[in-house]
Amino acid sequence: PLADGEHDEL
Amino acid sequence: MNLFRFLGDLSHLLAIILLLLKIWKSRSCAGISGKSQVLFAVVFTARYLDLFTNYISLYNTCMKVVYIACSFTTVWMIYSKFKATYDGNHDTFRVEFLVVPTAILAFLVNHDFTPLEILWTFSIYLESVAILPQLFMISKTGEAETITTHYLFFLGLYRALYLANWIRRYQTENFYDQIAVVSGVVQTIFYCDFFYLYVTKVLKGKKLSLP
Repeated sequence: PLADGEHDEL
Repeated sequence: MNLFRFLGDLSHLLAIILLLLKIWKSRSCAGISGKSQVLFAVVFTARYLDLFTNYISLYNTCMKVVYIACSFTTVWMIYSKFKATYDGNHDTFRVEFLVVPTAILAFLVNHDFTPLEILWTFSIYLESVAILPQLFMISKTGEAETITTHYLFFLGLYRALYLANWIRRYQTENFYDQIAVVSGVVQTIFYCDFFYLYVTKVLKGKKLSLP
């Protein structure tokens, strides 16, 4: 579901 | 964000702060692998370059800044402030054996062939093996201070909790990141032997020493 190159975790 | 992820982040933060305080209070970094700490600083730097390109949340931004700041402070304490106490003779793991293969792998197996994405992938691969110089040092000296073992426990627990987070995310959001999951499993496996010693020795009040 995330856009390319996007990471929502640490 | 689910509970596992949050507890994982807290565990990670606790580990980092525990190490920082241990070195600061005892004014010594004996028994700590400077090489592992440099690798973690590289990991955070390579991964959190997205601070400049993507905004996720205030929580994410704050945690990233704190992780980077703590990590560089630790490296500075080991190689500058308390350099005299650094146990370089026992910190002999060849880091190029970790950095070179993970860098090559990041170029070969990634989500997207762009500089930031390759660096992110490299940081994930490198993190999974970055603790090896520390574990190697402990196996070489045959012992670790109890506070160092608490640090290692929370550092290992963090990725194990992330595994639970990824299972939860797959169930609830159908989200999974194969690179992170496989590396996270590898990373957690490296800690299993240590977890065993931690539970059977340290939690029973004994010092961690190897036969």
